Amino acid sequence: AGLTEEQKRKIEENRQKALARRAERLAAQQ
Amino acid sequence: SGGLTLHQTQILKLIQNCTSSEGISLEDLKNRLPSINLPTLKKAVEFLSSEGHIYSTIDDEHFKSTDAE
Repeated sequence: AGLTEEQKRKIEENRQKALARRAERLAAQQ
Repeated sequence: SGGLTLHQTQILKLIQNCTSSEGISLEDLKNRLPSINLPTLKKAVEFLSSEGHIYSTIDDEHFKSTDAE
């Protein structure tokens, strides 16, 4: 799709934040 | 799977199967899962996001999965 560079940057930022939340939750379950 | 409810699992699967870069919209999820009402759908999406399974993309109504790619 025709995403702007700014949109791509924001999406990647959100992805990294989600991965951090996921890692946090998994660590809390250990 | 992984402590998720049936609804959460169904929603996550649809999000995971979406390959477009902007992800799947809340509207698409609603249309593909007509048995789930909108408040339940929104709550499940919020939960999946808080757990880091999914994230919003171009706006707060489009989602992609962290498990995809």
